[in-house]
Amino acid sequence: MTKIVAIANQKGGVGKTTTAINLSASIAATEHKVLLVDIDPQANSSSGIGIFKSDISVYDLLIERLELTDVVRKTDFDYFDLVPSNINLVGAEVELVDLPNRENKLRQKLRSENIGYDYIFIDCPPSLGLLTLNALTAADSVLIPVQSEYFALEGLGQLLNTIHLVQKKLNPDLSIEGVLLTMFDRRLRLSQQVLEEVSNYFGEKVYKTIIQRNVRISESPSHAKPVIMYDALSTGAENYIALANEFLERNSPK
Amino acid sequence: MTKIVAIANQKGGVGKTTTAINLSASIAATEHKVLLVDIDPQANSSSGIGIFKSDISVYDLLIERLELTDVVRKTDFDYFDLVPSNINLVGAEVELVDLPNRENKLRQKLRSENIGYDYIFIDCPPSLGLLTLNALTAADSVLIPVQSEYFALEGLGQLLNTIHLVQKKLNPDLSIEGVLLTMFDRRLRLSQQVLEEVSNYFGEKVYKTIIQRNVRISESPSHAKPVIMYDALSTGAENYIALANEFLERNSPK
Ligand SMILES: Nc1ncnc2c1ncn2[C@@H]1O[C@H](COP(=O)(O)OP(=O)(O)OP(=O)(O)O)[C@@H](O)[C@H]1O
Ligand SMILES: Nc1ncnc2c1ncn2[C@@H]1O[C@H](COP(=O)(O)OP(=O)(O)OP(=O)(O)O)[C@@H](O)[C@H]1O
Ligand SMILES: [Mg+2]
Ligand SMILES: [Mg+2]
Repeated sequence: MTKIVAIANQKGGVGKTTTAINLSASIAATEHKVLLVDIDPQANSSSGIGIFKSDISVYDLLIERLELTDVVRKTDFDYFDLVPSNINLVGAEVELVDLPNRENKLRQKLRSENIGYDYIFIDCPPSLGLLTLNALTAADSVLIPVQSEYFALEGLGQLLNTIHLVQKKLNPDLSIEGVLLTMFDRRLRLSQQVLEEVSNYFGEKVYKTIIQRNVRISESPSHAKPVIMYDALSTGAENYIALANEFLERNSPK
Repeated sequence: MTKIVAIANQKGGVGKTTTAINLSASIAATEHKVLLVDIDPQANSSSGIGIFKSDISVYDLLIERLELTDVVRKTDFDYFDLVPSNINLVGAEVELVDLPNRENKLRQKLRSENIGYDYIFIDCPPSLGLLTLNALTAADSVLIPVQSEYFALEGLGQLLNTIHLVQKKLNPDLSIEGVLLTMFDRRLRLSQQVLEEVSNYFGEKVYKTIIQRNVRISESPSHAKPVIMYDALSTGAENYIALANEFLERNSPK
């Protein structure tokens, strides 16, 4: 049974793509089959693992021109496939607006056939528009990266509102997979304050694993590799491997 | 004569809001009258200077319910006014889609009457949708913050494409005000690489002032103050004051 997880937060630059790539790769390293769907027009998940300017993309799924098996690409990493994004996606939000069932397009395509993945992750753009709504409607749960910064806290209310609306109108089974603190620096008071506020608010949902700020993480996309392949001994790689273990533990049958 | 500058980059978390608040405040400190327009539904520019949940907002301008003088708010800082954002803006993109002249709404309102500002800055959301298009159509020029990171370079092509389209179809006089490096850490090779690439690409347009990564900058919004009021002796305050001087020099009559 495939589990579909959207990685979403409308605040920009909080680590959605970094988490999408590195959690996917770390889970694939434990020989679970993972598909990463890049539904952000910026296509950072695609380029971050070395897939550039792909002609066929998730756009073809949303406009129902192609099926899932037609758009899946193999990556350089075992057990880790990608549905790339491309520039056509910039116009998709306007094109989808007048279509019936516009929020359901991705769900229909991802669930139309069992193509044998254990996990599907969806990297979302920094907005609450139709692309993110498609991801939240397709998903079983949503993983929320939260940067250890003041503005990152501000936006959580809007995100939770949107999740409640999606649960009410589009996807009643949507749950919160977990809340992940990113770019954490234990020396900074601000990081500690954000950790406290997020723990008070989300309790058990907050991952025990915290992703530290680590330059090897931000260097790895320029080498088109997840950090566990770019520098397996780095703090960044350790953190994402620990996150993968915690994620799998939460999802293993009791 | 008022100059209108959009602060835009669809990549998330690159320092648009931080630059909008701190450049506005630093220029206001030299007794030029500044208006900051927050067209991002996240409303970070508004909350970052202590204006929360405002009933009247830029949304009322876009749907032509109110005039500019009705939505301008005084801030705690002299020579520095704000047109706040609010949650209604989340739906604005869909509401505007079918209206005639939908990209021109903000331009019509900002230029309808001379209300006596030297500079108007517009803080944009992390997307290239109708809100950012409204800002680029209203503006004389666009200031592009670029985070010293790999993904930040990736998105510049898409942004330049959009600027060219706006110049061709909506606002032929739109120019590039400047390119600003943010969250720079001179110890990191990645920062140096991004500086080199951006300088090769944009030449003279790149500000000599570089904004360093500085924790006082990220702490200041939680105190509802620009960094020059929160900690005037910090590197962050120095950097934004230097940027204000460089900006004013470029805009002073020769
Ligand atoms: N733990 C970390 N340590 C250091 N740098 C990081 C870390 N996580 C992410 N980064 C860097 O911070 C920047 C923002 O991260 P990322 O692009 O993953 O965020 P995002 O939420 O996907 O952004 P967007 O909103 O634009 O989609 C990137 O340049 C990334 O390399
Ligand atoms: N020079 C800096 N040093 C340290 N932190 C910074 C600096 N500039 C910005 N930040 C912090 O980085 C985060 C991202 O900056 P900011 O919110 O201004 O980016 P943005 O481009 O407006 O994001 P969005 O795309 O969500 O609108 C914020 O938490 C901010 O406080
Ligand atoms: Mg991203
Ligand atoms: Mg912002």
